[in-house]
Amino acid sequence: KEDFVGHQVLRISAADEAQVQMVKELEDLEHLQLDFWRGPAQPGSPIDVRVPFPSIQAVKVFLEARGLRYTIMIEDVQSLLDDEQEQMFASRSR
Amino acid sequence: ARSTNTFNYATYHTLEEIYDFMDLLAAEHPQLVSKLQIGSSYEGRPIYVLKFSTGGNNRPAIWIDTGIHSREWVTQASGVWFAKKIAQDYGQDPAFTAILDNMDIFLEIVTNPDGFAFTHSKNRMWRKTRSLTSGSTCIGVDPNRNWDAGFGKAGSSSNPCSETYRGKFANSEVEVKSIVDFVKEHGNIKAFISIHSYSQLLLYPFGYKRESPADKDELDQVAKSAVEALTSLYGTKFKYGSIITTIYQASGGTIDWTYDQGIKYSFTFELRDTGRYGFLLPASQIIPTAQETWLALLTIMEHTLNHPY
Repeated sequence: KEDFVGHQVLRISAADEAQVQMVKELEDLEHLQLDFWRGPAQPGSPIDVRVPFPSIQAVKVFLEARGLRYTIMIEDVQSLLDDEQEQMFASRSR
Repeated sequence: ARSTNTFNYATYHTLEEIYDFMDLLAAEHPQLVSKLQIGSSYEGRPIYVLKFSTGGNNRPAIWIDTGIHSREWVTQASGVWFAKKIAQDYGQDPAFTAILDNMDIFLEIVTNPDGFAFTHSKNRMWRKTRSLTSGSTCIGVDPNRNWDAGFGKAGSSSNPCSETYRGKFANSEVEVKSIVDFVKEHGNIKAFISIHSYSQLLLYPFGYKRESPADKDELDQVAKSAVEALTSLYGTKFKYGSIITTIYQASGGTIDWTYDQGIKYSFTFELRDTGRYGFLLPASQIIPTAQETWLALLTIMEHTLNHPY
């Protein structure tokens, strides 16, 4: 089973069309293995991207170097998945 | 569960549990509910649609599907809740009873069974189908880019490793082709609603081109009313509009094809995450999400009933 320990989901705020394009550049960097949960669309619409642990540093440097604001929406994806599994298991045993 | 009354709607379920639920519901309501198999998935799993009908022959119908993107678990869970709601409200709620007295409802809860099974067994983040692409080690096609509507235009990817890979040709995915064949065979579907998550949107065509649909004003008005109904329950904020103007260009999409087939009331929902969970929406939000979405669905279904075409 694929595990997502250390994966984070960043919520990026693109202020204008130029910044949306910058995020699209990021999307093309296949080696980072990014998973866009909400793709770059209109300025002002949140852009959510799951970043594997090995790529986190590079992505944050990329964003900060270009003045792209972001917050960490999910600190560790695997811990949410563990909660979800626990909840399913608990309800099933009930 | 021994009955759909003891089934737990406030938790996520496996494919087998959802398929068992369908059998339970059909057995409890033999006059109203039947389970149709419209095809088999790439890996050979049955593709089921629940039919809700109070009689007649090939009545005008409403189609609702959930789970075409397998990781969007709140949609399949909402689909289960909708199925129970339909069965228990018929004969109880006058407005809804009027709909089912005149129209059939088709509900496909697990539209991408291979992908859904994979999210439970191997990778919770899986979105696409599980078909193999010759010449690539990457697996799966985005089933919402594989329809024959603007197929191959900007707004999808030709890269098999991309999450929005369109596939080698339109309807290459059997999960898509099964619906296409069903819709063409039925020929009397009047509303088609495909449910995704997340980002709180109610969308209508088009996604692959900027041109507005001929019925834009009416679709916009219906979407506005449906969003108002949805928001009235828990205050969940939704935006509405055409796909391309509200989010981005997306080609080969489901409701562009259904609209081009003449199904005027073609809508896509993007259900909630109002907070910071994305696809990992806690199970505690399943029922509130389904309840608020149901109010929007009722609005669309009533409009469809009252505006025959």
